[in-house]
Amino acid sequence: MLELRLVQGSLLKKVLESIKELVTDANFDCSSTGFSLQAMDSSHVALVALLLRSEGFEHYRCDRNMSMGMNLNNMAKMLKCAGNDDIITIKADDGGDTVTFMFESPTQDKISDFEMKLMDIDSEHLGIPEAEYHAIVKMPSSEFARICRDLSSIGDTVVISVTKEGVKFSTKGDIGSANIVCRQNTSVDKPEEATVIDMNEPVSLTFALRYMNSFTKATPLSNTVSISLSNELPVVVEYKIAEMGYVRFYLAPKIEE
Amino acid sequence: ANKQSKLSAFFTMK
Repeated sequence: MLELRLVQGSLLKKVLESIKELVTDANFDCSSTGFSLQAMDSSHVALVALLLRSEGFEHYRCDRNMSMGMNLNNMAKMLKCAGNDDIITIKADDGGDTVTFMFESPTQDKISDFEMKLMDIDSEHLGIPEAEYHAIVKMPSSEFARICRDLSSIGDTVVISVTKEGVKFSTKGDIGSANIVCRQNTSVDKPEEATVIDMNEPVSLTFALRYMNSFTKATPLSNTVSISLSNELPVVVEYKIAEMGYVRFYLAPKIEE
Repeated sequence: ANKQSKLSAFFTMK
């Protein structure tokens, strides 16, 4: 038996909106730690890792570890039917082939339940080693989204370079080229507006903008984003989910042939 | 030209 009650149901709606473009079907894993997911895109270039810790739920009952295969588009369709202020409860029976999403309006005067069929998915879990990154950039998530959107109108790839001068996003295309440099800026009024660059070694990596733009669908989840870079390693783009966990996107770099 | 690498080049299958 599984029963997870999330008072801030809008978080789950936002999570689905942030990952459904990248991944079609995925297994949600439920354990005493929390509700999690790890899935790659169909080309095995990008990966999403989601964690919603059990402590973040108002009620969290998971009698035994469960893996539930869901089509994310269908799940998003159902969650769209929940109001932004609704409380969402996820329910499933052990060994069942359905999951139920229950939505309660804040005043308890409307209660809906939506039952969705589960599916069998061959999961391909990757072991992601803990890594020391050469550079970690923390910046406003809206700024990062803006940069990715702007650069994708010029080129297909972005070179992200971190030096002690700042972080540079560059692209080239048929019509020309563009460079956007963000300097460390910690003297802003609000901490979420700061750009903080934590660099051990200079790093420069090339990535497909198409994926970066897809990751920025998670912008509504967090005011800030952190971008962890190491030469010759996939980048990690992380959106923290307040008091609950995170959505992390991993993207393999483009490498010179 | 740059070639798109795959995640499997960096991470191992569990």
